[in-house]
Amino acid sequence: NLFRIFGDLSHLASIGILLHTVRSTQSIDGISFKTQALYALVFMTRYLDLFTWHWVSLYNFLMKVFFLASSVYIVVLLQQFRTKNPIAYKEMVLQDTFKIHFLLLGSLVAGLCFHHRFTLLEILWSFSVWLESVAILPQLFMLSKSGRAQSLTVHYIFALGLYRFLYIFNWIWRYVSEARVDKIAVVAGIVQTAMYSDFFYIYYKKVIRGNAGNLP
Amino acid sequence: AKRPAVHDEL
Repeated sequence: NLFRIFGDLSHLASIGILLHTVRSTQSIDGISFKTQALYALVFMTRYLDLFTWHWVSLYNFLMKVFFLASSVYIVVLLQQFRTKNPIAYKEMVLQDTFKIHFLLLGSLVAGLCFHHRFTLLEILWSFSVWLESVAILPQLFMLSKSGRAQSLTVHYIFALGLYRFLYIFNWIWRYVSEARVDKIAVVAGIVQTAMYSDFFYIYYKKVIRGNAGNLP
Repeated sequence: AKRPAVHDEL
């Protein structure tokens, strides 16, 4: 359905925006390394079914490979700044202070409590869904602490939030047309979209209405 | 509503 396609395209766009800007400006100002590392972990634990011959479709396969490869590539790209631009790297590390072990532990507990089947793959899948729902927090925390946002970060978060928002409509669509519902994905997806709601409000004020100014 | 048998979403 269209919500799903545009949701996935929006997700692709967010990665494209991030990669393009980092590569063309050679700047990592405002990007949370922790959020990017968490996304790499999300895709590594979710797409293990790539190795189990669980074929869904070519679309599904190619997207999984892309998300897995691009998330790892972004982590490597950011790590290269460690030697390439140590000052910028150090600045990022100093701002990137969110304690992610709570997110990891919380997602692990949620994965162990809520899953479709008690198998390693299913628990890791559930862990990845819960972790994805909170993985943006270090980035949002960094944004609110610095009080100013690079247009890169703002557009990146907007595209990512739009992807989650569209997925909710995709689930409503699928519930109506296929009577299909994945409770874990839906609950985690709503949690994740809620994470962005404050950001959407700021984005609306700042970008759409053109109010330049500091973020609260 | 039925539960998904496979994870066909990303």
